[in-house]
Amino acid sequence: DASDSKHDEL
Amino acid sequence: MNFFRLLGDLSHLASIFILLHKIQTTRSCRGISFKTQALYVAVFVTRYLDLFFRYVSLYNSVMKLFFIASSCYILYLMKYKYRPTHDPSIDTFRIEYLLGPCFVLSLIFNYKFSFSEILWSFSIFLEAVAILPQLFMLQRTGEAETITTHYLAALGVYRALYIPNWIYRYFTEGLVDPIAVTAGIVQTGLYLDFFYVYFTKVLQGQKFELPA
Repeated sequence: DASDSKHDEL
Repeated sequence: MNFFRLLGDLSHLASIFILLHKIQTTRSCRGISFKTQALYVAVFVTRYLDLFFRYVSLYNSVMKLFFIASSCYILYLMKYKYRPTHDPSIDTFRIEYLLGPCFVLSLIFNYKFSFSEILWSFSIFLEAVAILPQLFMLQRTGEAETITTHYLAALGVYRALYIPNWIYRYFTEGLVDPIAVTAGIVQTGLYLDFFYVYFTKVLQGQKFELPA
């Protein structure tokens, strides 16, 4: 789910 | 984590060490755009705010802290320690033309209309164009020290490697991050001219010189 994006990249 | 992303991150790390090495061995920040470096501080600070409320991994946190700390340190070196070696008269790109549109874009394109998500989007868009003052400066002077070109190449390779990383993640995890991918492709595209000269000249042992 995009609204819950984790942003695990730098 | 996959091979491409790890290699990309290592390339990013390498670029910072090359830049620090350049500044410290030549005792000069000649040829380096202060504006680009300042934009990177803005990029890292706005993106890595999530250090305070989201834990991904030790790797992730350590890298984030390193990128914030090293970018601030580089700014310090340029602003104070090696200030006389920085020539603002050739570092003339108007960064408000980058900051404004990136801010507007982040209000339109984000994954959630919240403070942290808008800042995250802003940082992604800003990173994509943060190199422009540096490339503009290069264009103006028409030449660069070899070590500076290694720095730029490592920085460009870092973003280029994120592209196969996204392709890999799409196939293995079904994951797509349209904001990061779009901005990342633009960002990598900005390096194409530079890469052309880097690969055809610098890596052949010639000086980085743009045709007059």
